[in-house]
Amino acid sequence: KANQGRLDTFFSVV
Amino acid sequence: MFEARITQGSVLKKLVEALKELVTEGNFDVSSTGLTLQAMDSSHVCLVSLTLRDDGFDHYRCDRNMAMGIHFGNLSKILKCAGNEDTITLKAEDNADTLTLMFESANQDRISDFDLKLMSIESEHLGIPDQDYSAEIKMPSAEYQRIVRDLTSIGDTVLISATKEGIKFSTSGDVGTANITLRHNTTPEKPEEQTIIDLKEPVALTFALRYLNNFSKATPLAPQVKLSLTKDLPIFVEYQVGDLGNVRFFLAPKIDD
Repeated sequence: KANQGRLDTFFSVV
Repeated sequence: MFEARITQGSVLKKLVEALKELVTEGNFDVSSTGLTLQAMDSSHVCLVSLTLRDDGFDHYRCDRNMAMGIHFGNLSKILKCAGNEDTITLKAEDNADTLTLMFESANQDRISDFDLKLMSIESEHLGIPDQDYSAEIKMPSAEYQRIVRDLTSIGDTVLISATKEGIKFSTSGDVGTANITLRHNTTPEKPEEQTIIDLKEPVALTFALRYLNNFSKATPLAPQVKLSLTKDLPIFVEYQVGDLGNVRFFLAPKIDD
């Protein structure tokens, strides 16, 4: 079963 | 002092209706170049990015950069008091703790003003790189809305696969399975009815339908929507709001264990 990714893991905080 | 006036006030009403269920609060960042908002949902799964350019307004003035913390449910309550044909003016003094919204009817015989209490919101700003996507699909926004709505009644997640055959949306659930394939179609005379698939390489990603369905609340804002996909990256869903700007949604994919 696939897990929901979080945006923080794809885009960095600026 | 900040002041922004838009004759077509219904656009603001539609924008807030498109956002308010995804993000409960966020900062309107205003500067001399316009108004922007970036806000994530509480679980940090999706992000809304709004850009309204200064020259898209009928009048725009901003002497000082400000972050105005908005509760979208409350802003929605106030905007519901504006008529669809009203001109809307947003106003705030520097460092104000309220945002004034003034509504003027088309024939100027009714003028109302509402003050919205502003909030102090600590928000993280994510850097979203400009990049080339493997697949970009422009399609009628009503078509996108129909697909995600129909699939939401069948399953919870959708596999979006873009190949040279077209773009396929697949889901499954207790009822059974569903597949909807859209093909490149530039036959309609009106550009807004066309489906244009720009494929650099095949890509397939899985997303939660609940969010994709929520993004389609922006349908009244634009006749077309653009979906951009790249392997292992969030989907990018964009609505152009006339000459005023755009509203963009990003949704993190489902990841295999």
